[in-house]
Amino acid sequence: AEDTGVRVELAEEDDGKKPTIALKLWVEDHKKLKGKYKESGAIEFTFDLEKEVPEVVAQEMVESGFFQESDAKTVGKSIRDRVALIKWRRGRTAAIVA
Amino acid sequence: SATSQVVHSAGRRFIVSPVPEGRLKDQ
Repeated sequence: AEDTGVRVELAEEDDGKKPTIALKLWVEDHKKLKGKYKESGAIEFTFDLEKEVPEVVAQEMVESGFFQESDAKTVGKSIRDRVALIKWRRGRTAAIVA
Repeated sequence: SATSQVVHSAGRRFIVSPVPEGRLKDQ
């Protein structure tokens, strides 16, 4: 995945079954953001892999004051990349089991 | 370590906690 300066990791072990997982997001490289990141910490949130859209969560983070509007796309892409990886891993595991 | 919480109007809860140690590039 592209280095967006925003890191997204699993905040819990993925059991491969739960549709909703906990993710943790933080800014790894502030220089890659256009606006200022309000927090110095990591933001933990839950994400439904089947129903939710990464860009919507990114927008909620903007509305909650963590990021500026100019960085919504970057944050959304960072979440989307991680979610894609989680889904790919799940698919691969299911294929091996099968 | 300090954690705080922000709840968006749509209901999603954001929990802010310290960044995992050694995971910042520019600080």
